[in-house]
Amino acid sequence: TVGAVAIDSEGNVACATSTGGLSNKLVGRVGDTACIGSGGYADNSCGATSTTGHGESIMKVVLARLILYHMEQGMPPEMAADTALDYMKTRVGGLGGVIVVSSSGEWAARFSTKQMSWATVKDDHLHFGIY
Amino acid sequence: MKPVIVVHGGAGRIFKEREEGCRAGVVRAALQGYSLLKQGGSALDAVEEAVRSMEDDPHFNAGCGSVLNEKGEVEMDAIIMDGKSLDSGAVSAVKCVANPIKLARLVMEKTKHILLTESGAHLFAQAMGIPETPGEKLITKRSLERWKKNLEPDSNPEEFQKDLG
Repeated sequence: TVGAVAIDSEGNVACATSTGGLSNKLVGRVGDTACIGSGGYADNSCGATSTTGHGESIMKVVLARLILYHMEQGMPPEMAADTALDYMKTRVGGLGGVIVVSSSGEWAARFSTKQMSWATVKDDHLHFGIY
Repeated sequence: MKPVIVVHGGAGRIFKEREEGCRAGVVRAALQGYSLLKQGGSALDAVEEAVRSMEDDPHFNAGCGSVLNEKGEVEMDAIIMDGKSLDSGAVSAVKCVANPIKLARLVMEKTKHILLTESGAHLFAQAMGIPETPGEKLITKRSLERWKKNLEPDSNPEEFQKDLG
């Protein structure tokens, strides 16, 4: 799965996610990516998220929207992402990763899996990682 | 507002030999998206461009490089969302499209719907003039090998993917 979130100079946020799904999946199986609120969500009033991981678990907790809910309650993006990923792991045993950008330009890349490749650019500074 | 972009290339296992390719791919995608933002482009354009870049990169499980279903075919899903209007577009189980994210954006902008699937998405792609990409062109040697390995009698694809997200 691949994904992106961004905020532009006018303060508009957006998200995009795309995937080939699970290896050897049943024909017709659709995971979280295409489901609004699970594979991604964007709202200028709060921020934008894109998810990756075990799709059925992500759909059960509606992960992307859950992160924005935590941010609406006052959590910064990193804490909101970790809280939502912890909930998914505890509640349904699912692992995954998320990227987040808030409507004020704060960002986070968090994951409960062993790895997730990610990169970000802010103020012309590039950051990236895998572990 | 200063523009910001964040991208991910998936939370699956990344073996050592693929690390550099994945790292380079996410960096390229982030820089391409950020370049659009710096030129005054919209967040929507930036995320579409970043995802398109990774769909075209065989290191990632999307577009070219997608994993295969039980029949050995590529079936892809994609979504895009605009935080200004809450408009969203998505496609699922699409097969012969090089960039599902572009098709998802067309669903958002050219229809009153949010999600088109399988044959309906295929018809819509044709109506929008999206060129058909033969499924074989989206299949990489790595995804074919993974698919074959998962079909072996002693394989356990679910166990293999258990801790990978």
